[in-house]
Amino acid sequence: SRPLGKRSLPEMVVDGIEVYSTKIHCRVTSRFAHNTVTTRATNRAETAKEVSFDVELPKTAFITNFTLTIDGVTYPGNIKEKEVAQKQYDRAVSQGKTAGLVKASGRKLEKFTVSVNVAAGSKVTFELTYEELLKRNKGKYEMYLKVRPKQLVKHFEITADIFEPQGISSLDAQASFITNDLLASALTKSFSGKKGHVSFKPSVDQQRSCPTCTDSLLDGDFTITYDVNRESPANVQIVNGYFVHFFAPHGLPVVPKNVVFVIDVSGSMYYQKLKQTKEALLKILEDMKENDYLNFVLFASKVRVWKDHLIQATPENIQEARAFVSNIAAEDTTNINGGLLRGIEMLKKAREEHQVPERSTSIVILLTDGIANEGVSRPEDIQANARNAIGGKFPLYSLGFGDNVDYGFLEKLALENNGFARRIYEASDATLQLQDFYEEIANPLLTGVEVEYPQNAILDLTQNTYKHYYDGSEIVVAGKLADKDMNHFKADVKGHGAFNDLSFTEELDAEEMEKARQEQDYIFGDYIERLWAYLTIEQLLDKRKKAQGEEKENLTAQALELSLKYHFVTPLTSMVVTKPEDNEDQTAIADKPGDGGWAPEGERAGSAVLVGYQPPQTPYYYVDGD
Amino acid sequence: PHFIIRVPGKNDALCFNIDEDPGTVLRLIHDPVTGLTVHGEIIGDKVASADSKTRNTYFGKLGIANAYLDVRIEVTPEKISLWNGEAQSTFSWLDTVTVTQNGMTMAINRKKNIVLSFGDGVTFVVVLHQVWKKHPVHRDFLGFYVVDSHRMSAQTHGLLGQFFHPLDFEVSDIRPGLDPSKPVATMVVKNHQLKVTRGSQKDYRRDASVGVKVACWFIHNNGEGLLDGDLKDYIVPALF
Repeated sequence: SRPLGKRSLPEMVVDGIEVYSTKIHCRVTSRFAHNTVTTRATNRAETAKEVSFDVELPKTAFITNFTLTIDGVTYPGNIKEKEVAQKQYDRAVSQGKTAGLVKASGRKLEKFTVSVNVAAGSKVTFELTYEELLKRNKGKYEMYLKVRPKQLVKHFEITADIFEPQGISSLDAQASFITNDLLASALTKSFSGKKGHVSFKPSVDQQRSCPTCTDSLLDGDFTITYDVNRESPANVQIVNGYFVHFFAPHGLPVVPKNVVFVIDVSGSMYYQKLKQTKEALLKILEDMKENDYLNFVLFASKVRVWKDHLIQATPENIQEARAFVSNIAAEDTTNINGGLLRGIEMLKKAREEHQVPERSTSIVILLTDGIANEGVSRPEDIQANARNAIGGKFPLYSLGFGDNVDYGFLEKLALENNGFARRIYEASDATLQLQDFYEEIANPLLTGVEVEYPQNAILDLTQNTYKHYYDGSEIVVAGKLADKDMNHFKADVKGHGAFNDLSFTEELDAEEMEKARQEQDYIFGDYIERLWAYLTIEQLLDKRKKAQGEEKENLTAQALELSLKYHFVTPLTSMVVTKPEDNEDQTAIADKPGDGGWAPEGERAGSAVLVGYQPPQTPYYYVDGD
Repeated sequence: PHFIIRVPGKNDALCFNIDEDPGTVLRLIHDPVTGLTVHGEIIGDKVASADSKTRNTYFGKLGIANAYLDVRIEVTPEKISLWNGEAQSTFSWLDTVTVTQNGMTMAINRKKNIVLSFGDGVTFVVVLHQVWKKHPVHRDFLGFYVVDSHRMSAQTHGLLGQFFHPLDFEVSDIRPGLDPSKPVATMVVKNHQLKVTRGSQKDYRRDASVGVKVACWFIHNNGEGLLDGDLKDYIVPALF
């Protein structure tokens, strides 16, 4: 008699390797997502083979663990300071050995790739864990997963368990590659009270791109979106001496905006980029509210303006603005400094001369595709000029268009002025990307938001002042309680609304705190501490981008200490997995790039080893955490 | 709903009920000088009683407007809406929030009350009375209190507003009533002679569930004789 064993279909073995299981399990507690990707494979060939493991994870996520299990023996990952890890990595790479790293991959993702040699008949398990704080945008939290198995997988599964103490108000899951048939049978989603669940489990036949095909149709985006109940504008959760305070009021009128669009119309914007910009501006103009004010500053070698001062967005003025936008043409060189300062001055003058409503907020939106080469062109000088001219009075948002933009410069420019930077990818949906960005900031409900806690009660607070609170977003503040056993918690949030000043108070008494403690049995207990650490590191890294000298060193040291303590792969750390008896051959590194460099979307795993740690052949390929 | 009128000069209080159909909107306060108007909409129990003597009515919606500030506030047991002109802000009774703007402060105290002050003038307190959600008969309702009413103008009128001016009354011939704990008497007020009953009503400003007893002279028949004019004079078509 023959022993019973699992039989593999030949079509599921590609180049000798059978990937028999890929599972993505997401656990979300209070917006903090803990995701584990596990792939199990067997080398069915008669010789040793290389097995690859690719995961695309959100840029906002930090890897927290990576383990490799070969024939039942597990090799865990160790977080090390980047420089220490790099020596090991360099040694492996210089010998042509296996090494893995994370690199930018498209708009929202970065890619983790690692390959190991597996002996004939051996089994290998890869397990990657990453964590991120889901951010609320336009009224939804979004968890984004990239699904791209290289072959048919016997057990393919995505599951998400969501626990939200405020209660879940909506939950949805969408897959870009899914057909209606697959949707009906392989995807389930449900929520009730505080718990939500999503499961996507296609059978092997459902994975086939056609009934007789052996390649997979699973290739695309899998997105889970949800929101929580908001009976009250704020929610505070306290676990093990750490707290998190979510604040997202709604039902408030929109604060009028004074917007100056500072637009690059230099030669490089010619045709497609300018066409997309104009389309987006025309749509944005449609969405402007009548009590908003606006103007356009166009810069090439010279700076010119639509109007000498800000104009109210009346239907007549919007009509005129549309005509102006339609006739924008590209020309000449790039004078970012000139355009920016003209826009900033215009906003300041409008406020000083009471041309705009007293209760309104001012915003500069800079859109450029290139590097300054006219007028003041040193990035540091432009940044200093903008910083001094704005003086912290209003935010500046930078939109970097295309591949050749100096994104690091634009990001610093925005961060120094209480804004943020976005890349606009020059694809067919660039117009939508621009509109999406505008919609995010189009509806400020509060300005000058300050979150206050009783003095001496709180330690190590994350950012607690914000220039704006936008409709559909959420302010998150976390910290440590001075007294772990305190039984009363109070927080005040102050802000300026469209017509009035508002002061929200959130209080938790002993009874509510005890109720929260009881819920900890269900959730993973230290999530608030990790959420606090994640948020602190993220904000330290942002501050570090705009800091210099000793301040930068201090920020780096603090971020590094927390990254090591909480096992986060950040731009300052790397994770090293070493097989003890053969450490030269089996070194794998999980690393995190920043967005300072540019990796074209076409770059894939094959070039992963080439970039980041070896001197780049051209700056074009350079991707690194710094 | 029941009304309690404190009469400081007499160190006593008057009270009366208004029994109107649910949906009726009453003018409680109107001050043409300060521009303040308060209207209240009546609600009944979940199960309506056909007999007007046994049915309970309450205020289920209050509309407070200040014409000069172009501000309107609508309060229901579910939510609080504030309009500045056409722009609306909505708050929940689960909020603890203070809204301040030129000439007005509104403080919502989570699940308890709203304190609404207009400049250095009058203060209104709206109290939330919550009952058990699954109560077969009763429903949540609102209480309305006026503090520093003397700061409103002499031209203030309305079911409550008419009592913001000095009021005099005389009570005589106090005698036992049908209920021994509730003596009856004869009251002379606003040139009317009325039969009144001694009783008590509750002030819920401090605690919406317990309340403080306020002894008062109860005027029967929808305050007939105490109120200026006819009850119909106080019925208005809408909250604003």
